[in-house]
Amino acid sequence: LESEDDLLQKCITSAMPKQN
Amino acid sequence: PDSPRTRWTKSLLSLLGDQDGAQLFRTFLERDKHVDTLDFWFACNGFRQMDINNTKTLRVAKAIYKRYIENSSVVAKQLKAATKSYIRDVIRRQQIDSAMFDQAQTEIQSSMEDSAYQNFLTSDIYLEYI
Repeated sequence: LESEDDLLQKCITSAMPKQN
Repeated sequence: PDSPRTRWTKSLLSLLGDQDGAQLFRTFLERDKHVDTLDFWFACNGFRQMDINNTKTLRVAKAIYKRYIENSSVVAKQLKAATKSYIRDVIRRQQIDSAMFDQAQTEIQSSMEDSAYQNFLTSDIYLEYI
């Protein structure tokens, strides 16, 4: 089971802009 | 294509939608110990994209709440009391929805637009970059 911290980090990263 | 300066001075959202811009703004906020406001803003966007029926989504909602809202973090300090208690109630009842952080995100975004973004555009880190 992934930790809440890992899930949160993935959530943040998923929303960050990708290559311009 | 537009220069970074042209893209980033349009609006906070144009800055945050740009990979290099978001990264530089992050570095700027780290110096001020305000990077949590940016991470929270991205977390809200990421949360809105999650499948509300997936059990992970409730865990992420709880993680966002614990990390940024229930304590006296830099994010919590900038949110209205009513906004925080609304989110607390949603978490307690476990009745999450995709828009549950929208109001909080709007408040944080306004706060960034009024201060951190303006300060960024006159900061050494930005001026050196452009």
